[in-house]
Amino acid sequence: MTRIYAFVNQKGGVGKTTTAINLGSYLAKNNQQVLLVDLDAQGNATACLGVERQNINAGTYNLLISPNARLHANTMRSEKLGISLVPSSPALAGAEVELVNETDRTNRLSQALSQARRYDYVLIDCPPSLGLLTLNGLVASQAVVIPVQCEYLALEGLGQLLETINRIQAAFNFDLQIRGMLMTMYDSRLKLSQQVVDEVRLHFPDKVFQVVIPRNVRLAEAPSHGEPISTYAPESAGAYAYASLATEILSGDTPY
Amino acid sequence: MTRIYAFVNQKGGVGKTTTAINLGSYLAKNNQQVLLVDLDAQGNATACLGVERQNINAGTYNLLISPNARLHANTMRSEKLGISLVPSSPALAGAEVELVNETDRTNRLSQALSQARRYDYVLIDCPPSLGLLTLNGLVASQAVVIPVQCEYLALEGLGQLLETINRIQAAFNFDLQIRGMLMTMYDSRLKLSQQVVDEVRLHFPDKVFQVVIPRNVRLAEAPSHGEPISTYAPESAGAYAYASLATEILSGDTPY
Ligand SMILES: Nc1ncnc2c1ncn2[C@@H]1O[C@H](COP(=O)(O)OP(=O)(O)OP(=O)(O)O)[C@@H](O)[C@H]1O
Ligand SMILES: Nc1ncnc2c1ncn2[C@@H]1O[C@H](COP(=O)(O)OP(=O)(O)OP(=O)(O)O)[C@@H](O)[C@H]1O
Ligand SMILES: [Mg+2]
Ligand SMILES: [Mg+2]
Repeated sequence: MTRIYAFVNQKGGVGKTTTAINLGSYLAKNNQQVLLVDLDAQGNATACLGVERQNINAGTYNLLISPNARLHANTMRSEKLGISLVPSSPALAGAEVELVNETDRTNRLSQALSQARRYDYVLIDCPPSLGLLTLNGLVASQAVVIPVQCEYLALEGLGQLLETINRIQAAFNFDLQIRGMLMTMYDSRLKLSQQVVDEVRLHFPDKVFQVVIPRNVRLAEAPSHGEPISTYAPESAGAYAYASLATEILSGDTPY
Repeated sequence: MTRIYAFVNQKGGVGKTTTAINLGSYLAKNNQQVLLVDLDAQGNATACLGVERQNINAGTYNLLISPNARLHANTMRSEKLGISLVPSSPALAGAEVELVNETDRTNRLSQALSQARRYDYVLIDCPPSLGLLTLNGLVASQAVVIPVQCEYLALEGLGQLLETINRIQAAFNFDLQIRGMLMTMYDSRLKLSQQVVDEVRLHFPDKVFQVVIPRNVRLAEAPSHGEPISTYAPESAGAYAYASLATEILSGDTPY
């Protein structure tokens, strides 16, 4: 059975895209069939995989706007990375307004992903907002992964995010779970980092992944080379952390 | 005459809130009357000034939803910091949907700020998106300040942002200028930081502030104390950088 996870946090710059891309690449290295969906008009996940946004005609925008669009026809394949991608395009910026009067506007992505049975994992990279695009991601998913930057302001928004997830569960997607909160950009030289980790583990016991992703410049460099960390700098601290996250996820997702 | 600046970038976590708060506090130290408008449902600017979001009844949401709302009645004053604030509240998350069918939905903030003549500077902190709230911020402003994090992914979105600003100029706000791009979170130990600064100065000569804001943990700590850097750690590298930005802005804004 396909597991569909959304990477969500309305706080910006906390590591949603970095986590979706790099977790995806290590799940693929563990022989999982992985589909990445770039649901952000910024198109960062698409850029991280080296795809030129201007050349894209198909992709997430099509899936949302044309209910009969074929998933396969809107998916690109990277043999080198063993990952498939539904790319973002600049047109996605207009999708929220275009869908506003459609009755099934929250279900468009979930309908499209009903054709995703061939994949073991579908990873949806959401924009930093709680608007209609993120709502589509949450309705389409079985669970969410919440990257939490090890900084004070990232703590502020967690309550609001969890309230929103509760509302979505009640109104649209009864089974939506929290797969886990992932602490990101941990800097061992800063007291602040440890304080935030301690605070999150205190408030949300059992919900926080064991792995903590360190701040590691290789993770910030990899996007400019259009590669995930697993090929750009496989021996870096960032690579080891995301490889362990893939192991932690796989061992927790007991086979059906 | 009042100068109204919007702090905008749809890329998340680049320093919009940090810049609005800290620039505001140094403009106030230079005897300017400063009003901060928190246009982000996350309410980070409100939290940075130590205001508990749950206690807020008035604020930005009121200004947007009730066209006859009085600016003064929705403004809080911090004598200690010499700054006034229109706070965010959790209700702001619903404003975009509530305004969607209003014909003047893009002008609500601009109408409210017509009552802001007593201030020398109005600084609007925008959310990380290009939706109706940010659109209200851009329509209400004379100019934008664009924080650009010294990382590759932050470069990716600049083109899209400038296109959006051009569209806004043509359709809603003919006089909207770019006051400047501010390089943020510069880490002198990383080649990546300098590469990004060089790239931005190359593509946008004359548009980039001389001052570059360094990565400085004091800036990330200050929000948990509910104070700007000017009172939390006035001798830090982050404080000196924002103080120089205020000087650069004041010397460029020739008196009317
Ligand atoms: N562990 C890390 N160490 C160092 N840099 C990182 C790390 N994780 C992410 N980054 C960098 O930090 C920035 C923010 O990360 P990213 O873009 O993945 O966050 P995001 O939550 O997807 O942002 P947005 O809210 O804009 O979608 C990027 O420049 C990225 O390269
Ligand atoms: N120069 C700096 N040095 C160190 N930390 C910084 C600096 N500027 C901002 N920060 C921290 O980085 C994080 C992101 O900054 P901030 O929240 O101001 O960005 P933003 O663009 O307003 O984010 P959002 O897109 O979510 O609105 C915050 O935790 C902030 O405290
Ligand atoms: Mg992202
Ligand atoms: Mg902000």
